Amino acid sequence: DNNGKPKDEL
Amino acid sequence: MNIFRLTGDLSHLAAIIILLLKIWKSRSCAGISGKSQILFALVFTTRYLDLFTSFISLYNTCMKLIYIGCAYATVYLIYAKFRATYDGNHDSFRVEFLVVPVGGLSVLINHDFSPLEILWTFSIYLESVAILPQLFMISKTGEAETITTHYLFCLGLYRALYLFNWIWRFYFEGFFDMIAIVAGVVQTVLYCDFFYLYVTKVLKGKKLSLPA
Repeated sequence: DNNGKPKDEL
Repeated sequence: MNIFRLTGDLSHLAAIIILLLKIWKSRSCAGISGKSQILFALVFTTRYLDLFTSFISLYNTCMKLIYIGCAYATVYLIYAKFRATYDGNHDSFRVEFLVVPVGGLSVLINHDFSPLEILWTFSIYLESVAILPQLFMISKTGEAETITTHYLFCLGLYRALYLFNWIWRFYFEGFFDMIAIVAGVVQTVLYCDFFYLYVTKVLKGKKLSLPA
């Protein structure tokens, strides 16, 4: 899970 | 950045530009659901609030600004500049039936109970169903202009390519975001019926018209 990371998708 | 992600973004961009140019060149928004376009403007607005909080890349920032700018330009063309050509009678989908449940779901199921995260989740859920007023309008009138079908095809292809992007990222980066994936699958499935009509009719040079 990418929780906490900046979301790099559009 | 993999090839599926890049082509997905470009397909999304192509869809947005096709729609803007269609309206601008024909001076008409006939057959276009203004409600879907308002929902997409809302999707971009709530998703890209992180423009103010985090910088990811020049590509990321530019694309976000282009998407938001084009979304509002499209809404402006439909509801202001070419309002006389807007087919409001056929654009009768009740958007509150989408926005209210989606709002509730984003409060209940999210990665983190914080305002920005809930708004991001809201935008992901809303995007997956934002095209429904447009598909509803086509089913009501029974037809769509060919250029409108190209727009819908690019828009559906974008999320399908993102699905491949997520498979790629899972295998090569160990990255996955369950909220985006589930919503992305729902979004892509909603286009399946349209994809079938696009391939069997539009690509063979026929106009998209539904049997009465």
